Amino acid sequence: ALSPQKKWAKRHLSWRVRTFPKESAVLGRETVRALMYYALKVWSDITPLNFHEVAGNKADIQIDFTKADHNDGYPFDGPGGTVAHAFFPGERFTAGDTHFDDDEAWTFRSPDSHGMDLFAVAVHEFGHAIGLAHTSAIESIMRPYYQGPVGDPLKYDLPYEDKVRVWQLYGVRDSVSHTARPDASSHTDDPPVLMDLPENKSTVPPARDAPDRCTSQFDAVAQIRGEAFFFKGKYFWRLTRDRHLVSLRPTQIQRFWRGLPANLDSIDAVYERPGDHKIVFFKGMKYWVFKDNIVEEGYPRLISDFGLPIEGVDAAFVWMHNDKTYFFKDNHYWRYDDHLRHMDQGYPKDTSLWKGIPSQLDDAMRWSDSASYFFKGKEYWRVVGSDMEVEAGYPRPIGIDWLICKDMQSDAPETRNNETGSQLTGQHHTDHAENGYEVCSCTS
Amino acid sequence: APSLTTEQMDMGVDWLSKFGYLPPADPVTGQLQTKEALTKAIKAMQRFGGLEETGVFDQATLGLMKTPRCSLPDMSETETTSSRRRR
Repeated sequence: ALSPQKKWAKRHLSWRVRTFPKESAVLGRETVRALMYYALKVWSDITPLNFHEVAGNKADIQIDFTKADHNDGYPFDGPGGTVAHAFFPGERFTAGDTHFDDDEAWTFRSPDSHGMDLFAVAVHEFGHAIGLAHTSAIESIMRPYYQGPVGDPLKYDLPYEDKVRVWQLYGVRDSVSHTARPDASSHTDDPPVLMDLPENKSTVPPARDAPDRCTSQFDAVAQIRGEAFFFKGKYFWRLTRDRHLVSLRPTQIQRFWRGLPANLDSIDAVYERPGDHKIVFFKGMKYWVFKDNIVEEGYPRLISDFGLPIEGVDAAFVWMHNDKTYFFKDNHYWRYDDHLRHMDQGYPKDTSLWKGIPSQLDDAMRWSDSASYFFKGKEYWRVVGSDMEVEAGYPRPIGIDWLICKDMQSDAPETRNNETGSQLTGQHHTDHAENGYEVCSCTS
Repeated sequence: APSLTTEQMDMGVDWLSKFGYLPPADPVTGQLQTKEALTKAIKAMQRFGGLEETGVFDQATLGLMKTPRCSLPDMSETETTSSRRRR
């Protein structure tokens, strides 16, 4: 391999696709952006690096699709031959910049014979952009020669050889176990983010009956692919993995979750199934299973499949402590094993075993802080790790902590002092929505 | 190996220079690559590409040279010139 290259001193790097493939018949702009996002994520998942997409010309990693001689000393040569390159960190203006030959037939999820897999090449080039040089190691993604598609971007696992080399440059990301060998390591548990974000809110005028997030009592709440979804009536709000509300305006469930009956007026509970990351929706005695945001064939089915009574469920969530699925109805709860697909013996039990949790929950969910959250009315309760007792200082208001509501409405439960008598000190987000500002957050 | 055409030889030498295996021909003296340097460069490329190190432009080597690849060199300038300095 080349002598070790320079590396980035900073850990937060911005990126932007400045020019897109001109004639690509198969790759739209959104797909190109998504593939760049996932190719960068391959490296940020295992190192302390963080990538975020920006607009404008100041991005650290400017991505271009260009042809022939494009004035950087590395002219392309038409179809085949050289297909892409990237500049190492530290090389003045071009550091990190990545160029793809627009004379190539760039593809995504196509068999090898049909062109050049953009995701595979992008992972390689971004390896250069963060400082890795070519290597002769047969397994490595940093071999100079194109070796065909590398499979599903959502499941791609870097060869161990490349992990070690990039750890030598930047160290290991805290949450990564760097002792697991590739053969032993299961695929990263990091569930894939749902690819399509809801349509741009500004193109879909809010309907009259859209609920208000600060005064609502939610029907269902779930962590789906690392993001939080709050369902109310025919609508839902979405929060990114770092708890940023994607939009103040709710999105219609029907517009995003494809395949639910058109007359469905609300949801009872939702959870993401461990193992295959499919998403299960409950309403009354029926349930639907979604792969990503599209319902699978053969649904709805009856919840008796789980061994649950047909009265339906109030809440469903997967406890991170044992990866079991818990269903709640009134003041009973069941424990179900989604890996073996059967109800555990000795259930239902009384919800009082979960000390401090109210009965008749609206829903429950696990969150990436390894805690479990229980929702009822406008409040929520937090249970840490493997405890079965509510943490001190709860309940707290959902709106203030999750949905950027400044002051709860008059009819909301007043912000009580918690046990220590101190005034609630939750995160105070100033909500500009009322005075004409739009609060928005970047989600990629 | 079947005898190479001049064109194949030129393509091979250009390729080796482009990807860092051969220092570019000396622009002043126009000094061509020595046979020994060329053999050494071909062997380095074959080693990097996982091929048998024959030191000549055999079919497998010419085939790999035609494989789509990244534009960046496999050897840094320093490595190529240092090996020349060492010589």
